[in-house]
Amino acid sequence: TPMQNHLDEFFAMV
Amino acid sequence: MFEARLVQGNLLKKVVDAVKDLVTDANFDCSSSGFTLQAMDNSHVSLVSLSLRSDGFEHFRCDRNMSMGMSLGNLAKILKCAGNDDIVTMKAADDGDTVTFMFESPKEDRVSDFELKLMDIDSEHLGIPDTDYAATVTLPAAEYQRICRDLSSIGDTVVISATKDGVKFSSSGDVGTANITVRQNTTADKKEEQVSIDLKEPVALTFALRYLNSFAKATPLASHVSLSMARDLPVMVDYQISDMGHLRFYLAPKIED
Repeated sequence: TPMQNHLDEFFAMV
Repeated sequence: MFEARLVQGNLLKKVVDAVKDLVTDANFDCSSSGFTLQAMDNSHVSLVSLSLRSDGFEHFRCDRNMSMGMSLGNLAKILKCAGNDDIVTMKAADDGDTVTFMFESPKEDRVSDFELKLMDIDSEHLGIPDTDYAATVTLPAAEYQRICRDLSSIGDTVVISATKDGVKFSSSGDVGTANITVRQNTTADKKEEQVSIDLKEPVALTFALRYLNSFAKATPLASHVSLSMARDLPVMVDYQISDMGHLRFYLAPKIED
């Protein structure tokens, strides 16, 4: 089953 | 001093109603260019990005950049007290710990003001990179809302697959399986029924429906919504707010291990 990713993996804290 | 006067005051109510179930407390950032909000839901799976340009307000003054932390639930309660056609004015002193909302009826025969205590919220600002999306689908906002609602009764995830023939939303669960295909129809006689697909290459992504459903609470804000997708990247669900800016949502995909 596909795992839910989190936005922190795609967008960096600025 | 921050002061902003919005003639179409109910726009603020629609924005807050669209995001208050996804984000509980958030910072509204004010600068001379406008009024923005960026916040993730508690699970960091989705992000809301609001941008209202200062030139969309009848009057907009922001002497010093400021960040106003608010409980969106409390803000929604206050905005519920505004009449649908009221003019809404927000006011906050530079170093104040409250923000005042003034509601004026169109005939100016009823004026009310509500003061909301501001909160200290540590703002975690994310950089959203410009993305060269493989596909951008623009469809009536009500159609998107209906697809999300219908598929939610079938399963809790949806595969969105964009090809040149159209965009297919598929879901399966204990009930069974469902496929909803929407085809491009830029020739629809009524503009609000138009569906357009800007496809660079076919793309298919899997998402949790409960977030896509939550985004659809923004439907009253715009006639259309755009879904922008790229392989293994968050989808951008974009509601353009006419003459003012946008309310955008980002949702991380579910990816096979």
